[in-house]
Amino acid sequence: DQQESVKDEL
Amino acid sequence: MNIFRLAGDMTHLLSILVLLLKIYATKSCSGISRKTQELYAIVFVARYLDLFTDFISVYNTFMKVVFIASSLAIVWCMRFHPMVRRSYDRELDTFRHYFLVGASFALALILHEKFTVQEIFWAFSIYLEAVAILPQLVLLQRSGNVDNLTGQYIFFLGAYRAFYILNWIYRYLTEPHFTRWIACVSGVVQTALYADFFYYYFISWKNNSKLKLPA
Repeated sequence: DQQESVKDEL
Repeated sequence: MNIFRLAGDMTHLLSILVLLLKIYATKSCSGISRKTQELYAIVFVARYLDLFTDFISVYNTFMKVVFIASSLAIVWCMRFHPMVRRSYDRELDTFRHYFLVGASFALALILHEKFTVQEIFWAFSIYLEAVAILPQLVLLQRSGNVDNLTGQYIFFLGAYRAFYILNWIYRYLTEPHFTRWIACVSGVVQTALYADFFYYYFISWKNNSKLKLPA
């Protein structure tokens, strides 16, 4: 299960 | 993107527009803490290092550039614009903000998602943003009365934080793997700092009177 590391918030 | 997140981003943008309007229209920055503005400039530059490495969306990139550019422009005006700089409340704006920078960076070295330069600067920016409003609140407390635009600026900043909390609750409930403890805990701390200000803001709004903070 890949952890979400993309910072999609500002 | 959910409605709370969008409302949060829009109130954040609105707060910056109100501040720019105040500075532009009155050629004055009285009541505004330059130290808080400098901290925000550091926050945005440190957080958006990923502008060069990750592309998320046109909206995301656009907002990042707007936040960096506007925060640098505000600091520039307060330091160098011949008329604006004269109205700066230097003697009231004495909070030792470098202390906040140091403490936030130390905390980021201890608490981060990954031990990489980008992740440490990201965590640093989150911690610093949480406390960056302190010099501004201290300045208001000292000066006592708050002009309308300054009051609205801080109101919108606080609203931005409140919407982000709703956004996290929404995401936590709707996305299976949404856990972002560093951002969420710091965000709650940051919003709590506004509680006192909000209280007096609503009192003055309800009584239709000028916003005044107790000494």
